[in-house]
Amino acid sequence: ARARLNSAFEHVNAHFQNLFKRLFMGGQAHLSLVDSDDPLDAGLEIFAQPPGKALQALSLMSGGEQTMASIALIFAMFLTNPAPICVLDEIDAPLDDANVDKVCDLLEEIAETTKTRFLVVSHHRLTMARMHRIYGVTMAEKGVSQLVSLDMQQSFGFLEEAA
Amino acid sequence: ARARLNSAFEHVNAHFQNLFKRLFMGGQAHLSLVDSDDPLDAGLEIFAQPPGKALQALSLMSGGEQTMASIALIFAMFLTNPAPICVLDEIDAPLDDANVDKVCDLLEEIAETTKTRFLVVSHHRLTMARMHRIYGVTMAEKGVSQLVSLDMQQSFGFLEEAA
Amino acid sequence: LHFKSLRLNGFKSFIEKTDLEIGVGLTGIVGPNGCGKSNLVEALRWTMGESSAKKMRGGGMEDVIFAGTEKRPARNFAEVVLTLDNAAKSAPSPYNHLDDIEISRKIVKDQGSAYRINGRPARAKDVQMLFADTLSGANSPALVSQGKVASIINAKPLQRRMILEESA
Amino acid sequence: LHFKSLRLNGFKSFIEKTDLEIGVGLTGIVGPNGCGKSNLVEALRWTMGESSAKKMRGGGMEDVIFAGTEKRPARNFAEVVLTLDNAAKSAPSPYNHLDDIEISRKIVKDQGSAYRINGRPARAKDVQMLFADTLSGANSPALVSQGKVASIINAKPLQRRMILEESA
Ligand SMILES: Nc1ncnc2c1ncn2[C@@H]1O[C@H](COP(=O)(O)OP(=O)(O)OP(=O)(O)O)[C@@H](O)[C@H]1O
Ligand SMILES: Nc1ncnc2c1ncn2[C@@H]1O[C@H](COP(=O)(O)OP(=O)(O)OP(=O)(O)O)[C@@H](O)[C@H]1O
Ligand SMILES: [Mg+2]
Ligand SMILES: [Mg+2]
Repeated sequence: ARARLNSAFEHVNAHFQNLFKRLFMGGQAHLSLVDSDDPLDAGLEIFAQPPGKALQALSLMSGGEQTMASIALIFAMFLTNPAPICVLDEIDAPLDDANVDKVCDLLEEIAETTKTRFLVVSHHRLTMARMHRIYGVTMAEKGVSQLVSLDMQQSFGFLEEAA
Repeated sequence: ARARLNSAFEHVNAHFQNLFKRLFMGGQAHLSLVDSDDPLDAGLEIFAQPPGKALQALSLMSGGEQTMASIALIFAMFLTNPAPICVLDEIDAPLDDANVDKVCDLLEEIAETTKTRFLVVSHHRLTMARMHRIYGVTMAEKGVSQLVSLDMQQSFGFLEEAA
Repeated sequence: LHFKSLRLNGFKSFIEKTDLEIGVGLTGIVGPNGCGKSNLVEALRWTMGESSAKKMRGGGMEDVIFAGTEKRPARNFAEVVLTLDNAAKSAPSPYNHLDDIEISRKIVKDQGSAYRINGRPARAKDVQMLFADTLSGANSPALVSQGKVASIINAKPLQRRMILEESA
Repeated sequence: LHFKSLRLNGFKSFIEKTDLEIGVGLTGIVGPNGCGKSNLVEALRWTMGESSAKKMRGGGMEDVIFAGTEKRPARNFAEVVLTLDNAAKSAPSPYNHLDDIEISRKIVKDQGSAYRINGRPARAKDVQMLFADTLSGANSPALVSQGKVASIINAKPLQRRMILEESA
């Protein structure tokens, strides 16, 4: 178990460093096992240096920067063992438009290379504009969910009249 | 201290029930002191029944419904002791457009009646469209923040080119 | 092995039979707050063998059964069927000759839940093994539920290492 | 008593003197992730007497001093001046005859922080009393920092009751 965790840590850390540079357009970051020499007892800390800024632990970064660093970690684990399905439930909530675009670029590339299928729940128009198909969920009758398949035009109307 | 907490609880609970009905366009909700007969030892639980749904604890509601119920609690405390300043840092992140509108309606009304001044940080275009004035913060030089006052037109450009 | 479709019947707020096609690439899911988006994607985790009611945001596992509204009575069972496309014949042994693999989970009030693989009863363990070999399953780090990113940010280093271990 | 303006100098990422007018009604603050929006509104809480470095997202209170970038050296002090408009003469005594009240807090590396009210040295307690009487201050439930709503949702009932107590 110790050897497996060590090897997983090496792979995930390598992916994490690349994904961080890509999502932040520069800078650097790394994972580190802290608090114990035995990996099975240690903690995992994230150190990150956004471009032009000082190196710091995750807690000193902004809300959006912390989200992007965590997304880099999630996909570093994913790329270490790619699964046939990936579900993302509102991971883009704290992000600005530029970061939403970068995350969508990453999703498109992963979907291309690993043939993974993605289910992406979001309220961001920009994210929905990048989807290959869109489903709407409504509760026309209170408490009862219905699924409808939408074309692109409809989906924007959907976001608008979400009332 | 016990009497003060009881009285605060009564006031906050009364405001909370009204605000919940208003933010959810119906339904009902209430606060309740649980786990102990002594208010100074008790916990505060939120029970809510969105319109047409079953009564349940906060944990069973959706992400957006939980946020709206918490916003109702925050403003219930605020209305019990209105402060001259209120700062809201991205409280609208998990909300859909319809709920963002309802929260902005509430802010406008409170600003009118209590003369409280609000500082509202948000990435939602709809929220910004409801502001009386807008400041932009940029980091043209990496790591160095600058404040610019924006007119409405500029602020949308700001959200767009957030890169 | 591809995930092809999900069919819900009486699962949480989806009282009517609901079919979700899982196409190639990116499928978006939109809708107002509280309309059932998270319920829909939770049906996938549940069918893949999720055993913790807390991870399904409930008190007990029966909280996934449609609980009724002002106008409709509660149901007494919930069922979800997940169809996998095995045209590439990459599934693990007893299933690898099949074109499609249907995994279903059904929970009946007061009777617990039962799994089936292509119509034949199966144990939770069989279903979990099937998904473990395909690097997915209820505990896969690729299922990022609502709030999971925030919990990684706020987690203590020890808890973050445990997330890494799950993915190893 | 109204909050009129905030002036930052060397506070977190605001190395240059920065003036924020706090007008009537709703003032919006926008900008990309990581550009300094939360830093700006934290300056207000800090000047009102915040004593916990953790609530300022730092290890120690000196983390509020500009820490430098690749191109600019770190500073050795940070100062924020908050101006209140007392035209309505509603401030608590000894200040109630004044038109404007200026509260400043300055922290110098290795020397701790010092408050001033209208230029005259004041204790942290004096500043906290001034705000307590106006129903605001660093612990006011009206200062909703980023992530606070999520922490109320995830809080145990006991912690939620403590938030209620702070506002009593
Ligand atoms: N003492 C300091 N000196 C210099 N920079 C600092 C200091 N403290 C924090 N920062 C920088 O400020 C940035 C965070 O700013 P802030 O949290 O205000 O962003 P934000 O605009 O709120 O972003 P988001 O939209 O992601 O919440 C961090 O990148 C951090 O490096
Ligand atoms: N067993 C059940 N029977 C009926 N309704 C249920 C059941 N379990 C949960 N619900 C309802 O489903 C709703 C939550 O749905 P869900 O969490 O999927 O919303 P969502 O679309 O993800 O919203 P958000 O955008 O706010 O995250 C709740 O209002 C709850 O009442
Ligand atoms: Mg949801
Ligand atoms: Mg912020």
